[in-house]
This record gives sequence, structure tokens and C-alpha cells, in this order.
Amino acid sequence: MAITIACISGKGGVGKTTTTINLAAALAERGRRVLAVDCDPQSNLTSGLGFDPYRIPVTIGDVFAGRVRSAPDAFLSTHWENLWLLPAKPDLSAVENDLNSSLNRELLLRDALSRDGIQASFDFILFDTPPNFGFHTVNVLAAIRYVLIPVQMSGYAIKGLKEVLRTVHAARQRLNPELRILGIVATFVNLRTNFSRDMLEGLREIPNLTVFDTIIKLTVKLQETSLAGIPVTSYAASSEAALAYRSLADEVLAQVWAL
Amino acid sequence: MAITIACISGKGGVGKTTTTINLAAALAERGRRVLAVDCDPQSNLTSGLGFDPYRIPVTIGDVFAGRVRSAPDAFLSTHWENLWLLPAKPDLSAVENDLNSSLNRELLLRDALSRDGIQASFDFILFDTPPNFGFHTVNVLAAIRYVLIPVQMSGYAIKGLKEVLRTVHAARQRLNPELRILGIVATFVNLRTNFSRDMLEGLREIPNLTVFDTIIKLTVKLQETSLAGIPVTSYAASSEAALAYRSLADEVLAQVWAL
Ligand SMILES: Nc1ncnc2c1ncn2[C@@H]1O[C@H](COP(=O)(O)OP(=O)(O)OP(=O)(O)O)[C@@H](O)[C@H]1O
Ligand SMILES: Nc1ncnc2c1ncn2[C@@H]1O[C@H](COP(=O)(O)OP(=O)(O)OP(=O)(O)O)[C@@H](O)[C@H]1O
Ligand SMILES: [Mg+2]
Ligand SMILES: [Mg+2]
Repeated sequence: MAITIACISGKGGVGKTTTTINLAAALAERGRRVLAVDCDPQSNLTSGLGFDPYRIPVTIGDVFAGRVRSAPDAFLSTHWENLWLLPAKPDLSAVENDLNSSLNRELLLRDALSRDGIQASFDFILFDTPPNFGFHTVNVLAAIRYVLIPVQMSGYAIKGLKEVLRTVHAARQRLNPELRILGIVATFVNLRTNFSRDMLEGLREIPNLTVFDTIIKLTVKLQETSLAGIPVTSYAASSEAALAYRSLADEVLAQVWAL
Repeated sequence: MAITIACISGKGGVGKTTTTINLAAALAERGRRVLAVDCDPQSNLTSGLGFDPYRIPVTIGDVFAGRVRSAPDAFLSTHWENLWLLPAKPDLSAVENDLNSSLNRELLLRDALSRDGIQASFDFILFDTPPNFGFHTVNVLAAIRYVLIPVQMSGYAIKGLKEVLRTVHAARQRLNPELRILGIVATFVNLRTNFSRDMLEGLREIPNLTVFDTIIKLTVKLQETSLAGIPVTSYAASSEAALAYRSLADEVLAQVWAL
């Protein structure tokens, strides 16, 4: 059984896509077979791994809509060893309206990924989600075991944590009793400011919530990668950002075996 | 008739809320009577102006659902002169599903704001939207004349520009022939990096698209205000960020009279 993890946050721009890409790449570097799944109509995971979403014939939208018989028909091998992608394109936003029946809409992704030997072919399946708790995110919450919550050093991101926790709790009750929160990853951290230091301290004081030791600092390297379409572990292999995502991968590996 | 402007972007975390709050505050400082409308279930505009969304009895959700007869029943006066708020709370995300009829769903907000003398009571009505092109954003596009597009120095934000322009074009064809793009505001700019300088240059080369001269630089002051719930024009009145939003207000004033 593959270990399934998704980056979830109602707040926009907190580093969900950046964390999904770089954690996937760091795990793949360590020899794990990884499938990255783009569930956001913005398709930033797809372009962040070097593909043009507008030029891909078969995507996750086709899997949701039942236009392909099996999800692996949409899998793309990436430029990086051990790393595959189930891509998206902007038409993914229309999928929900096009579904004929409303039966089990929330389980479409879980069911598609439980067939065709997919779980056996990968060690990890990582999901990127849009900045809301709509159809795509709910499908992801039904299909995964672990939630990773990137939290930007921002008042809105901290205030928004309540809604993320409430949504995960509701998904565990209604859809997926296995669902667990793996932890919070602090992103866009600038330790030269009191604001970041105070935020970090505040996060670490929240009871019953794991905050990873690894922090992702604010760095232009992680802006550049969004244009280059290359994970930072390749784009700037010895940078602080690459080291941080490798150390996050190590913490995640330790955590999933411990839980 | 009030001048109606919305910050729109499919990409998350680009500065939609921060721009709505600070532009509203800068216009109010210049003696314009301003209504800020929160159309995002995250309710960051509401908390960014000092209110706790969970403790407000009547919000825009009640206006959409027809639970209040007139929108002004939900208006709140803020701490700042000439600045009012139509607040939101997280239950706004459920509004679309609760609507009885699907007739004219997209015109609910436009119609609610065209009654009760609202247009005559304000010089400007500014709208904050969620990071998607769903029900709330479509309602806003039908209710406004001008679109402001904050663009973060990010590969994903630039790539996402295509979808914003496509959405605005579709809204003009289908819903609102008056709709115009006021311009692009560059946000999170760090002029010490090649990345920001190259991005800015790239933005300015796009044909037929106004890019405001004013740029909003990356600054911890605009992180702090998200927690403080105070516009930067008050929180740090002589800061570079406050001056930038005042100069943006001047450019917007010049632009709306010119068009
Ligand atoms: N630590 C960092 N330092 C600087 N820039 C970063 C960092 N992490 C991510 N970025 C950049 O900030 C932007 C936002 O990050 P990203 O797109 O990963 O967030 P997201 O949560 O996926 O956004 P959305 O809500 O739109 O899906 C991107 O352009 C990315 O390149
Ligand atoms: N120029 C800036 N420099 C530093 N931080 C900023 C700047 N502008 C905004 N911020 C902070 O970055 C975060 C993202 O900005 P904001 O919430 O305004 O974006 P948004 O587009 O409204 O996000 P969402 O898509 O979630 O609605 C906020 O915490 C805000 O305080
Ligand atoms: Mg993303
Ligand atoms: Mg916002």
C-alpha cells in the first residue's frame, strides 16, 4: 500500500504546490517511487514539474469524468527518476458540473486510485489541492491517509488554521476514518523578523498539533522554481531550500513509520 | 453612481485582500466614502479590518440567501472615517448550495447592491474575492465596473494571468458588458532580486494591459497588518507600504476619471 499524503490549506499562496513538488522530489531522490497528483485546476503542480497544462491530452479531469478507463493512462513520467505525475489542466474546474450522477461523487478519486495496481506500484502518492474545501479537495481527503498543512508566516494563514482543522475533522467523521494530520510545515519564514519568530513560537504552542522541526525559509530560489518548472532539489541542489525539503522528507519518513 | 472595483485572481496569496484593504483605506483617507465588500468565505477582509468573523451576526451570506431584506442591514462602520464594511464569515461557502432557485444566481449581489440607495451613499465600492472563479467571484464580476489584478512576483501568478483574462472576457460577454480591466498591480516585489526585476519587465511588455507605476514591495509590515487587523495606512502611516498604497489610490483615481 502506498503512503498517501496531501497538502491542504484553505488559505491561498501558503506553499502547498511548492511543498508537494519538493517533498515529492526529495522522496524520489531517496529511492522512493512517488506519484504526484495535481488536483488543482490552476495546474501549478503540472507546470511546476515542467509540463504545459494546455498541451497535455489526458489529465485527471478525464479520470474524474470517467473518460479514461484507468488512471494510469494519464500518468506521465517526469524528468526525474522515481517521480511520476498525474497532471491537471484548467478544465478540471468544470468536472464537477459535468458529472451525470451525484452518487459517490466524493469517492471518485479514491476509487480510481484503488484500481489497476496503482497502490502497489508506488511507495508514496502526494496530492496538491486548490485553496478551498470544495469538490476536488474533498475527493482528496477521501483518498488519503495523511494531511500536511503548510502554514505561511501570516495572520490570515494562522486564523485560517481553524477551518482546515474543522474540515479535516469533518472528513474523518463522514468520509475517511483513517485520516490523520501528519503535521504543520512553517513556510515563508524569515528569522530576521520578530513577526516570523513570534508566529513560529505561537504555532509550536498549539496543543495536539505536530509542527515539523524543518522550516522553509523565504528565498528567491523558491520563486524562481515556479517559473523554471524544476524542483529546487535539482534547480539549486545545494541550496538551503533543497536541504530543508530533504530534511522535511526525512521527518515525514520517520513520522509515517512511527504512526 | 459609486465606482465599483474588485481584486480578482485565480492564484492564491497574491495580495487581493491586502490590496483591497489598503486601497480602500487610502481612498477613505482622501475623503472618499468607501464600502469594502468581503466576498471570500475565508473572511480575511473582515478580520483584516479588525472584526472577528465568527462573532458577527449579519453578513453578506445573509444578503445572498435573502435572509435580510436590505444589504445595509449588514453594513458595519469601521474604526476609520469614511470606511464601511459588508462583512463575511466562513458560512459564506455554503450559500450557493442553500439557494432555492437557480434563477439569476449570478446577479444576486448586483441586485442587492443596486437597491436601498447604496450606490448614492458611496463614492467607491471595493470587493475582495476568493482565489477561484466560482459562484462568489462570478457574482462580483456581474456587480462591478472595474477589475484590479494583483500579480505576485511568481511564475504561477504570471502563468495564471491567462485564466484571469479569459474569465473577465467571458464575464463581459455573458454577464456584464461594462466590465473593464483597470490594471495590474505588481505585489511582493523585491527589487534586490533579478527575478522581480525580470518579472516586472515581462509584465510591462504584455500588450494592451495597463501595469500601474506603483509597485507594492515585499515588506514585513504587510505581514504584520494581517494579524493586527489594521490597514497599513494607519498601522505604519509613514512606511513605504503606506505611501505605495496612497500612490496606487492616486493612480486609480486618475484612471477612473480618464476612462
Ligand atoms: N519559501 C518560499 N520563499 C519564497 N517564495 C516561495 C516560497 N515558497 C513558495 N514560494 C513562491 O510563492 C508562491 C506561492 O507558493 P505556492 O504556489 O506553492 O502556494 P500554494 O499554496 O500552492 O498557492 P495556491 O493557493 O494558489 O495553490 C509561488 O510562486 C512560489 O514559487
Ligand atoms: N507586499 C507584501 N509583502 C509581504 N507580505 C505581504 C505583502 N502583501 C501581502 N502580504 C501578506 O501575504 C499574505 C498573502 O496576502 P493576501 O492574503 O492579501 O493575499 P490574497 O490574494 O488575498 O490571498 P487568498 O488567495 O488566500 O485570498 C498575507 O498574510 C499578507 O499579510
Ligand atoms: Mg498551489
Ligand atoms: Mg484574500
